[in-house]
Amino acid sequence: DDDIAEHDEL
Amino acid sequence: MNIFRLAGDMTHLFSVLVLLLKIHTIKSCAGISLKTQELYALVFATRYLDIFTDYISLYNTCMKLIFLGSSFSIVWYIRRHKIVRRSYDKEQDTFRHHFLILPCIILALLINEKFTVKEVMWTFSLYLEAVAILPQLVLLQRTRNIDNLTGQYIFLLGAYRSLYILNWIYRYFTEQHYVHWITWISGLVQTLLYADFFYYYFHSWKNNEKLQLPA
Repeated sequence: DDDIAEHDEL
Repeated sequence: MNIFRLAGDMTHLFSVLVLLLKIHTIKSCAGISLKTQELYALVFATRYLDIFTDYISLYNTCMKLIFLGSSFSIVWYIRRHKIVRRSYDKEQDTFRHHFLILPCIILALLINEKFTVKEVMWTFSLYLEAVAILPQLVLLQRTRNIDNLTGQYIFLLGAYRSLYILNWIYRYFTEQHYVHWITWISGLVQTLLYADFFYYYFHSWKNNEKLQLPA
C-alpha cells in the first residue's frame, strides 16, 4: 500500500 | 482542513488556555491532577517529534508549538511555581500513571501502522492521550467538588475529541484511502471515558446546581 500519508492532524 | 477539525483544534486550544489562565491568575491548581498534565506533556512531546523535520503548514506548526509550550508550562507551574505548588494536593493525586505509560508503549510496539521510531512514538502518543484523563477523573471522584473552571476544562477536552471523531467521519467519506483504524479506535475510547463526566456535567448545568460526581 502507498506510504502512510504523514499525519497531518494535531 | 474541515470545520469539525478546526472546531476540535480550537476547543482543544481553548481548554489548555482556560487551564493555564486559571493557574496563572488565581495562582492555584486546586483540583487539577499533575499526573494528567504530565501525561499530556508526554503525549505532545512524543507526537510532535516531526515538528522540525516535516513541515505541514504554518497552522500545524504554530498549534504544535502552542500545545507543547502550554502543556509544559502547566507542569512547570504545578511543580515549580512557589505559590501554585502549595495548592497541589499530592495525597489525593495518587493515580499510578506509570501503569498507563508502559502498556501504551507495549501496545504501540505491537499495534501500529508502520514499525518505525516516529510511527511507534506517534501511536504511543495516541494511546496515551486516550487514557491521560484518568488521573484527573479519579482526582475529581476523590475531591468530589469541581470548581467550574476545572469542569469547563474537562468538558472542553472531551468535546475536542468528539469533534475529531466527526472530522474522521467526514474525511472518511470525502477522501480516498483515508483509513486510520488506530486513530479512530483510540479516539473513540478516549471520548467514551468522558461519557459519564459529560452526563453529570450536563445534568448539573441543566438543574443549575453545583457539579457533584457520585462517590
